[in-house]
Amino acid sequence: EHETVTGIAYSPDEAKITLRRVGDKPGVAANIFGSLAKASINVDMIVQNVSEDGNATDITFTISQTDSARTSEVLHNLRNEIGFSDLIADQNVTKISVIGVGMRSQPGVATTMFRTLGEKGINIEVISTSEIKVSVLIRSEYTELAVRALHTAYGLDSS
Amino acid sequence: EHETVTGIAYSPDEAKITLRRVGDKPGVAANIFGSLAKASINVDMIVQNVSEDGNATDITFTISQTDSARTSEVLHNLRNEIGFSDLIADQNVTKISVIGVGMRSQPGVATTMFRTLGEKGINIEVISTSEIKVSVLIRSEYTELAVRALHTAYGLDSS
Ligand SMILES: C[C@@H](O)[C@H](N)C(=O)O
Ligand SMILES: C[C@@H](O)[C@H](N)C(=O)O
Repeated sequence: EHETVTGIAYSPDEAKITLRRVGDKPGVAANIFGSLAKASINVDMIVQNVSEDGNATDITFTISQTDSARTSEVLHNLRNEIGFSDLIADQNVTKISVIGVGMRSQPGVATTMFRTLGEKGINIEVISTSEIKVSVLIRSEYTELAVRALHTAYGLDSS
Repeated sequence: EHETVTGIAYSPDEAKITLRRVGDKPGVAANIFGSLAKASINVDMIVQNVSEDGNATDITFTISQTDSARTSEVLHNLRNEIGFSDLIADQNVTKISVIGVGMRSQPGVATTMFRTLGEKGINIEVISTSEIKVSVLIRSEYTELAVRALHTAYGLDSS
């Protein structure tokens, strides 16, 4: 996997925002992220899973910690329109990414990341992937442990 | 945004698998994707959102439709170990991605995608993003409508 994985990136200065039970119908995501874009708030990762009941689902995204208060404000003003049940703002997360190439054809890369974190007792709270990046959110206190373990796991230790 | 977004990709031959209520504790993701890797099943996107109760959460991922039956089999054999409440296999999805560069600093790119789909009445079922790609899963029947509308929205129509 040396040739596949080129680096580990981490950003402890992100905050995560979870909107619980937003209406799962056309136009809701546009309304949420359109309002954030209008407020010049940069959004990094966005994760939405399948609705359980077909009516509502959760959306989680990350922003910089400095934008967290403003983000909550923008979204609370939208609450009647998009209808979420809760907004959870969480500053104590770190986004960790394994970066590489052609990872879709390398099923072991994501597994190695998950296994490495699991063996260190680090819980994976959010997952979002692409062919060149496997990103997770973990508690910030585990950042150093996670980054060191991942460097070792992917053979990136030696300079 | 012309310079930012370079193309629209879509893959209607994917199937999505959702595991409802897997144990949200270290090692579970490793077990799931380790077993799939061992069975040589290539996984494309993986999405996991924050657990609501701290005990369990859902994991959704996509694979090729031809691997769907085998995937269900592998995971059902793991059921006691990882403890999901339901496995939902869904062949009628298409993954649509807006591809570009430096999209984190372009809050409008994801918004344009969501707004374009919303205006066509297309529901966004799953979202997973990175700085170079905004990916969603929609019902396959909307594929052509979505792809055409997105090409127009990002000014990619003229050859
Ligand atoms: C929840 C949100 O993504 C909604 N399904 C939409 O299409 O906008
Ligand atoms: C659900 C799964 O991601 C679990 N939290 C783990 O760390 O493996």
